[in-house]
Amino acid sequence: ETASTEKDEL
Amino acid sequence: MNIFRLLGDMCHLVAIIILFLKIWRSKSCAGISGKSQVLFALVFTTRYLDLFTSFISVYNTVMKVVFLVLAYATVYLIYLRFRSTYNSESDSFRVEFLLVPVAGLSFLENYAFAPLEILWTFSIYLESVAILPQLFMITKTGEAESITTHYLFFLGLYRALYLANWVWRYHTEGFFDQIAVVSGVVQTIFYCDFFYLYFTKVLRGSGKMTLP
Repeated sequence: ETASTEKDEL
Repeated sequence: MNIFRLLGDMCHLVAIIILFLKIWRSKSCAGISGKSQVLFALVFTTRYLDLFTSFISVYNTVMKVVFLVLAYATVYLIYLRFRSTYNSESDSFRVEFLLVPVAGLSFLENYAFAPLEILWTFSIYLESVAILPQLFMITKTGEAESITTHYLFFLGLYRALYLANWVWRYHTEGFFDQIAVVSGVVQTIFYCDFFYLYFTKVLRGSGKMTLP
């Protein structure tokens, strides 16, 4: 899975 | 940003404002689980630490600040300002049964073993169970004021819209955040029973929701 480093969600 | 996520954020904001105004105007937090509100404040605190480390957008920053301020203001109203109206005996859910597994899991299942990442993971797992004390309190008292049910409706709808947002993002940009999606599904499932009662009882104009 894409490691969600860019956390652009609230 | 897509319409599902924007609508989801608006539902989340509406839910938090509904609850805050209900307590503030009625000067009472009867029927409200203070424990759930503390858990939500903890969710925002552990998730929004990146306020100080990374700037995403004005919208992102403003919403994070608004959520944090309203969450702590609601906890303040419940435990300080109107504490005499707080039903602590009905708010008896053992939150340690949520915090310990959630904390343990966030150390075991995360994207990176780094402080901010583990705290973010903790906030995602915690959010999926944070409403349980409130739902438990309603089953215990057997009823909920209609304004409280509207609060729960928008709160449940927000994460359901986020599920649509993740489907959209997967198909348009290949984005897939497994931890957030799995937790979001669990979180939304917890609301299913409530949604059923909400649509069959409250929207029929019966005002209060009384559990069978």
